[in-house]
Amino acid sequence: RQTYAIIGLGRFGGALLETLIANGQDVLGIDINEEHVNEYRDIATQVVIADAQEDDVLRKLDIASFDHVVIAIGHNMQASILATINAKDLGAKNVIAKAENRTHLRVLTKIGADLVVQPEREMGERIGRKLLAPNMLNFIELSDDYSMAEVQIVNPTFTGKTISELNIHKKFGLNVIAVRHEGEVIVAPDSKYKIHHKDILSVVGPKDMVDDFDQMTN
Amino acid sequence: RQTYAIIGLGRFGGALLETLIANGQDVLGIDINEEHVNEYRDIATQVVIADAQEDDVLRKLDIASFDHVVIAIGHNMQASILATINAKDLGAKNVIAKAENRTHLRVLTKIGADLVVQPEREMGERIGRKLLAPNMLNFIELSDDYSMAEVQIVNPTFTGKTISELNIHKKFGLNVIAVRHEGEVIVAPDSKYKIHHKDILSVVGPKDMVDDFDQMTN
Ligand SMILES: Nc1ncnc2c1ncn2[C@@H]1O[C@H](COP(=O)(O)OP(=O)(O)OP(=O)(O)O)[C@@H](O)[C@H]1O
Ligand SMILES: Nc1ncnc2c1ncn2[C@@H]1O[C@H](COP(=O)(O)OP(=O)(O)OP(=O)(O)O)[C@@H](O)[C@H]1O
Repeated sequence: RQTYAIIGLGRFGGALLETLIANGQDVLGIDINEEHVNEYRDIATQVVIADAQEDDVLRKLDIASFDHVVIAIGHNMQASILATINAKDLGAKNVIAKAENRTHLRVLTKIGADLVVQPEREMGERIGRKLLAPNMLNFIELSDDYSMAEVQIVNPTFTGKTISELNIHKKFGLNVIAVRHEGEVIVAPDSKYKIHHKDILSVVGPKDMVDDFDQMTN
Repeated sequence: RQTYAIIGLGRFGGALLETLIANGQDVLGIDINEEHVNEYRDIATQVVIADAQEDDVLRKLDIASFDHVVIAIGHNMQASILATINAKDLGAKNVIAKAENRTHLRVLTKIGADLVVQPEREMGERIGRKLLAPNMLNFIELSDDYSMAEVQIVNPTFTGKTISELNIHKKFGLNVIAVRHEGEVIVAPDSKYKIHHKDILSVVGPKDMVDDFDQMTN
């Protein structure tokens, strides 16, 4: 169990707080805006109304004692930067900061943020990739050359055939590591497993082969 | 190759546009703000300065002809809602809209958006999960019970042992589907593979076992 301080309870900081609380963690929520603090009063372990860019606020909150500190302040770039450098100077071990744009990101990195996130840009890329490969429900890039992906089978020529009949390993160089059929997952399916319409195959192999397989399942 | 119209070239819409262009797609960028349009003039296939909530703007742009339409307008909820309903009424097949908050999401869903995203909230959840399992570099939830994850090995008691010696399959019920060693990926590694410090194992199996394994590799 670890301790977390979330500074800035907007949509990003708020969702982060809720995720940690749902997983049984101790979370302190801090915001300058009373309404935002009140939204999380009954959710967070504790909440504080404070201006995080003021010198002694973070010291009084003993910010260095938290395992993780998240600076989720958006529009007020100055406040985000000052809170970040104060948290690091006071000794906070792991400071994650949200950046408004690439210049803000460079400042946060230089002043010592351990991780900088750009939620809007990163989601823009994710949704872009989702639109490019609509049958690829999820994927993990293992390296520049390999990936692991969930591919939904909607091509009628695939349905009714077994994994070995489709020759997925020989044709695409892919390992089928799991199949999801109507919500039920079979790990390491038999090569005689017959594929049904809308089954979701989890495959691993060369990235371009995973993309080709996704295109073929259309 | 598909056609895309991105309405709203802020951070989310802009990153989405760049991702599609980087993947060879035809993208029309639309924004009411000339500065934002100019940022993408040399990147997008084509750009237009226009107010997307005006009745005949989307019709004149032949919005129904695009395979995918993304409404990436933020603060102006009215413009986002009007652009979305106009795009659907004109016959756009796939309309993805960004929501400012949960009420906005409900409106967009009711008026016919095919997909609604909340970038800030979704990234807040992702970063929350990342903080909860710091050695889990990536994961895919296959179902309520199963997941696939990349787990980095930093526990010295694991290093120098083979996959079979660690009994990962018997102890955790997990299949090791790949190993990344210094950037190189080995798919379906031999059970005699000796694990090195900082190797990344891709495993698949019951979700709670994946979490236990992640905790153990600390
Ligand atoms: N100096 C400060 N100290 C503490 N909290 C602050 C400070 N400045 C801003 N905040 C809070 O940070 C939160 C997020 O900031 P803001 O709303 O400006 O950004 P945003 O990018 O729209 O956020 P999000 O995308 O997470 O909704 C707000 O709840 C705001 O009240
Ligand atoms: N009626 C409109 N027609 C076309 N574009 C619009 C309209 N209203 C707003 N936009 C554009 O949409 C873009 C995104 O909107 P805005 O900046 O309000 O939201 P945001 O939530 O901060 O965006 P992001 O998080 O993507 O940066 C801006 O570039 C803005 O100019």
